Amino acid sequence: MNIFRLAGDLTHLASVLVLLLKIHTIKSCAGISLKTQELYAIVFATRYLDLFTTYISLYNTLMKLIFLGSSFSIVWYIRKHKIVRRSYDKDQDTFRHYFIVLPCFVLALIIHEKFTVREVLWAFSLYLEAVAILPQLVLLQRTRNIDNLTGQYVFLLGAYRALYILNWIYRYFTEPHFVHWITWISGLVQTLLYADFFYYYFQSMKNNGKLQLPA
Amino acid sequence: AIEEDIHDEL
Repeated sequence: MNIFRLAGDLTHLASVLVLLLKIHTIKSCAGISLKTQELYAIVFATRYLDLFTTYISLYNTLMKLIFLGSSFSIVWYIRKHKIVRRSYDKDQDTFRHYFIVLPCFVLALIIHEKFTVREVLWAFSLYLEAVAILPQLVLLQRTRNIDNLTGQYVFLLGAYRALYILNWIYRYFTEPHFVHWITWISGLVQTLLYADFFYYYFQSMKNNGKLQLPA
Repeated sequence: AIEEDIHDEL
């Protein structure tokens, strides 16, 4: 495992911790999209299904369990927790799941590395992850005033994707036959979706001000 | 091993 990959995983872990911190200690999920969180839960459930069939490393197994557990508990908090759920911006978070899930599944049936259950689900989870952030970005745009933890959560998620791209570049040059177009292109698309957010995030850091997206 | 490589990622 190279340094970019490790840094990417740890950034991903940090993003989840920031979100759990916000929900658990402040008891608020204001500005957080339940749709995005549910899509992530589907992403991890389909991608990490091989948890019980193939063993890769203790690190791999532990991380998978953490991402599965955290994504489902975040969904539970927003839907069921008696205090947290009151802060959910339901009227603003209007993205339709099937507009995203269905096309991703069809695409996975057409484009995959191999026509096996594992590979089709793997491709599906990659396509879905690429666009799962969209409801969250739409919600940010609508909320305009974004609190620090929400801003940091989205920033860390974007940073995690950027580090994965560096990881693939590194692996391409150091490992023989390391070519994975499906992973790379969907990962690149996913990272590009953050470009706009990154721009305003750094702008607000430079001006030492609050993160605000233009209308 | 070549087919497995990408699946070590998260």
